[in-house]
Amino acid sequence: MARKIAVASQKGGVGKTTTAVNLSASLAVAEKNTLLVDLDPQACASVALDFNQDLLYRGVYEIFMRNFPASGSIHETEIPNLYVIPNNIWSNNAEDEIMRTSLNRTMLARSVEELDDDYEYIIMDSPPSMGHLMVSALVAADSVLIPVQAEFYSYHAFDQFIRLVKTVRLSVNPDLEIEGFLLTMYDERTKLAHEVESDLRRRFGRLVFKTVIPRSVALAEAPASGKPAITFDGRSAGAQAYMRLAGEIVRRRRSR
Amino acid sequence: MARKIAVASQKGGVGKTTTAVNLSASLAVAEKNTLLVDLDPQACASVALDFNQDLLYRGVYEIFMRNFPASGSIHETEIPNLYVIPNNIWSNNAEDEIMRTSLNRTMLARSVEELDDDYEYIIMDSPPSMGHLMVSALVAADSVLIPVQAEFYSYHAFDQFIRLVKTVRLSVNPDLEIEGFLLTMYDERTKLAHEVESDLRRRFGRLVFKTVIPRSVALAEAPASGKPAITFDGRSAGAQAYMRLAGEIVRRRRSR
Ligand SMILES: Nc1ncnc2c1ncn2[C@@H]1O[C@H](COP(=O)(O)OP(=O)(O)OP(=O)(O)O)[C@@H](O)[C@H]1O
Ligand SMILES: Nc1ncnc2c1ncn2[C@@H]1O[C@H](COP(=O)(O)OP(=O)(O)OP(=O)(O)O)[C@@H](O)[C@H]1O
Ligand SMILES: [Mg+2]
Ligand SMILES: [Mg+2]
Repeated sequence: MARKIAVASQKGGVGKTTTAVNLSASLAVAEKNTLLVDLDPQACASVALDFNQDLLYRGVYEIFMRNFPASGSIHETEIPNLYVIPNNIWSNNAEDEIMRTSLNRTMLARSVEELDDDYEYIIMDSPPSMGHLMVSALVAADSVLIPVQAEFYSYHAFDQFIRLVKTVRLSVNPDLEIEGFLLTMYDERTKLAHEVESDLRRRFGRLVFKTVIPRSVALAEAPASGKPAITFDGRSAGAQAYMRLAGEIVRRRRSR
Repeated sequence: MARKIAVASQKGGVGKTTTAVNLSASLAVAEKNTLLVDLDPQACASVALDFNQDLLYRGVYEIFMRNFPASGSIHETEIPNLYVIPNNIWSNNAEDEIMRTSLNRTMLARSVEELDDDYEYIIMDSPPSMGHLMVSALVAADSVLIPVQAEFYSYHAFDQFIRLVKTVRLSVNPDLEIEGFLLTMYDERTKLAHEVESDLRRRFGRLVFKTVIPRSVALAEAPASGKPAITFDGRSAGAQAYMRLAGEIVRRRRSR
């Protein structure tokens, strides 16, 4: 039975893609069969794992617009145990189609259900908006992992996102849990980071991961190489932090 | 005749709000009558200028959903010559209404037209998505200012945004120009930043602003005080860079 985790926040640039890619890679390295689904038309997660946007391959487009089974869009990566459903909405000139049609928000949920026995974790990267694609991820997920950049705007936008999660829980996905809040791009030297952290832990206690992701150049440079940080520079602080996060998530699951 | 500039990019966290707020404040300090319109439901620009989200005031909601004239939603700020139309979509629980209705994308354009003689600059902050609110900004604008974070994902997502601008130009706003590309959160020490900058200047030449916005803690800390960087810490590198940017935009306009 796969644990389906949506990595989501409507605030932009808080580390959703960096988390989805590096958490998936870390789970795979820990020998958990993992599938990463890229629901963001920007296709940053796809590119980070070397899926060149100019090539045509099956992906998320076929699931949403052609109602094909998800299994037809799955691709291997260089990393054992890591598989990807890339985003190919732009390469199919379909962004308008997606925006216009009132997507059936349970479509993704139904198509990943058939993969439940093949994977231990299904990680979904979502775009920074309240649109159909993000809501589809929240409907399909067992839980949502919310990256929180330790800065003012990210913390301010946070309450809106919690309200959205509650609305999805009340309407379409009553079992949606919060996997946890993850502090990202944490810079020890700024007082802002410490203020956001202490406020977050005060309000949400154990829901905040012990693991904090530091600001680490390797995490910003790895995507250009088409590799996750663990294979680009395994000893970097960023890569090590995501390995710790994977460990924390696996341990929490065992004790549920 | 107001110059209407949309600050936009579908990539999240690249400095759209930081640019919209600090450029508007710098133009006002340079004695140009300036109106900032916050089209992002996250309302980060509104909060950065001390519009508390718990209070109810007229804003963008009345323009889009009640078709009221824009002049009824304009508020003064502490800074002379700087006015704001705040975002109040969330405080009206209207995010679903906005997502569901097929907003008339020319609504904003028609309502800001009546303000043409009152302001020299109208700056629009937009959300990180391809939805109605961002497209409305591109339809209403004379030009678009595109922040580019000097990092891999931001540079990769860039080509998609240029295609969107061209589509809007071909369909609804044939006069839409590119005001310029602005390098943001520039960290001298990383080779990634230098690589993105030299590639951007090679491809787009004069369209790339000479002014580069450095990574500056004052820009990240100012929003918590409800003030733009120029009044929060006027001597900071961030505040000075946005003053230079305002100067560059005013000079370019003169020489058109
Ligand atoms: N811990 C970190 N240290 C240094 N850089 C980071 C870190 N995490 C993310 N980044 C960089 O910060 C930028 C924003 O991160 P990312 O693109 O993952 O955020 P996002 O939430 O997915 O953005 P979007 O809202 O556009 O989807 C990227 O350039 C990324 O490489
Ligand atoms: N030059 C800078 N130096 C330091 N921090 C910066 C700078 N510019 C922006 N920031 C910080 O980086 C974060 C992202 O910036 P900002 O919120 O302005 O981006 P955005 O593009 O408006 O994001 P969104 O896509 O969510 O609308 C914020 O926390 C902001 O305070
Ligand atoms: Mg992303
Ligand atoms: Mg913003």
